[in-house]
Amino acid sequence: GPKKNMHDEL
Amino acid sequence: MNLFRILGDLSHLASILILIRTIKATDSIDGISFKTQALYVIIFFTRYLDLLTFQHISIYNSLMKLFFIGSSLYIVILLQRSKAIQPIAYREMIMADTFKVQYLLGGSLIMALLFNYKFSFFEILWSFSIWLESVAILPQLFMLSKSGKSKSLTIHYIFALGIYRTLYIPNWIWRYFVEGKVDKLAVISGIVQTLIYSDFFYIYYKKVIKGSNLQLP
Repeated sequence: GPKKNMHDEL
Repeated sequence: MNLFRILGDLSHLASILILIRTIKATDSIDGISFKTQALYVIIFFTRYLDLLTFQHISIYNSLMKLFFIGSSLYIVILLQRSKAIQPIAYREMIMADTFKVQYLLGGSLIMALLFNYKFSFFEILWSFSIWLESVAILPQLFMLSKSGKSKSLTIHYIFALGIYRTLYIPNWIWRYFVEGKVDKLAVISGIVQTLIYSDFFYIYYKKVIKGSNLQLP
């Protein structure tokens, strides 16, 4: 599947 | 999501709303650094490019990103608009805004090329935005320290921003222990940024609170 976005902070 | 993170995001939101509200309510741009605000536009546009990839994390995350992009752009437009409405105030703002931002931009680009999670377009721009954010307030602080005057608008704005930065640190400590997650680049640049703010708080404390500049209503 597509790579999950690792930057979950703003 | 933990309490520190939510409160941090909310104080970030509050800082922007304070700035917009005061510009609109008082029709004044006095004491605001155009350069700092322009840097925030660059920061949010380069960091939130992931909106285009549609790998969205949550509705909260995407909405906040859109808010930060939109509001930073709106502030710069408000400041630009004052050029026609208040040409003297606009000129004073630009004249007082003497910090050399090219060093901040160049330094952040070098840091991003040296320190990133992956040598890719998105990751380098993300890292660039992280480093740039850590120093983006410097033109504003420089302007404030030069003028010596403590405009309540800029003080409230910088205070709210400083609280946001400070709250992200317990958020990272929480995430390290609870989620076992640590974002090294965000933590290092975040500490740099918090040190810059704490220097401001220290100077503010010495000058304004201990000095005679404090004027109570």
